[in-house]
Amino acid sequence: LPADFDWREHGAVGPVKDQGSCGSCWSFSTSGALEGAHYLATGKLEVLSEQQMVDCDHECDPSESRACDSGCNGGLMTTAFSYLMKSGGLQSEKDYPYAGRENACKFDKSKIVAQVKNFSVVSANEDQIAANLVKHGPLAIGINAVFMQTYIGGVSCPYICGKHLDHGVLLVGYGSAGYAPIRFKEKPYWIIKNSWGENWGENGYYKICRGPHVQNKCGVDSMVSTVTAIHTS
Amino acid sequence: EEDALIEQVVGGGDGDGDDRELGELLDAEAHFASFERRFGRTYRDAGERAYRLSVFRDNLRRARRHQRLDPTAAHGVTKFSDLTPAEFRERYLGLRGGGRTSLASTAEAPILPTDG
Repeated sequence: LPADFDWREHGAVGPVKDQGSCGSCWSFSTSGALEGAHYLATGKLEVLSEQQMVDCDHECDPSESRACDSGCNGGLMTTAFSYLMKSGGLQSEKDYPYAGRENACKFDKSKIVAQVKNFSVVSANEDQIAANLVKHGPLAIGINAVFMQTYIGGVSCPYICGKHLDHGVLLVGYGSAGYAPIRFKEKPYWIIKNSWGENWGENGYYKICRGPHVQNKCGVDSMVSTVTAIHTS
Repeated sequence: EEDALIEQVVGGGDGDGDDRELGELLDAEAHFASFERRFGRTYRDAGERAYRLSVFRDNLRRARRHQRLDPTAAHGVTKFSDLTPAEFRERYLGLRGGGRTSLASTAEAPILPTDG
């Protein structure tokens, strides 16, 4: 495993987006993972649509039939991947732009840009997470966002943080150590792309500590999924 | 050395509490005015603004608490500083049914080699 790795340096990460006042983080995490997988399969970075999932994906979790993806009221990345496999794929942002609220479904199968080949969950082991990140591209992850409302920058490593997951984001890389503005402590960290615009955090990104002494900080290791895209010429 | 996990975060009971409270009020008003300019905030009327100022002041205290609990990051005023924690969760998160239980129906990724 490389000591540091960042998919942004390899062109596999699209621009930071803003979900606005809508609980659609799950669709941004899903589209970010598929953008990366599509890039690895085709060499092209396509900015994909979240609105298609907000409007059209009402897939339910097989193990929790009451838990279905529902636009601004929340969803899950793994059920979104399942929806994308059944619907045939995802349109581009350009063809199906984000509206920040749920509308009638306007999915156009003829305009599919990226297709899901398969997806799986990664065990809550930080080496396996890093290995799947390097091999399959950015990963869709859940996290507890309690410290993110006031986060400005640096490597977040709260003494105490809940493990209940309430936010979906995208894991794009990791660093071996980063200076924290206070107490100048070196902390290895995950690099996380958020969907709250570039004027939040570090240009839209969040860093949270990782490593043997702080495993699964804020639940960051406990809901990790990877997706593979169909190779199209 | 390990940081002290238990820190004194509540000030002493001495009489300077009122001055500090007054200082905090003035401080919050100044920060709030700059927050409104920076994020282009406008409120329906004076009542709504007064309420949002009180939420903002609470969030200044929360940011200070987060800074103590999370000293290797920087915490402070963000675009969400005029929202209560409940409003923030409701409007800007959106992960349903979290935790691994809802992943039970998804295939596990094969274990990858990580040495060498």
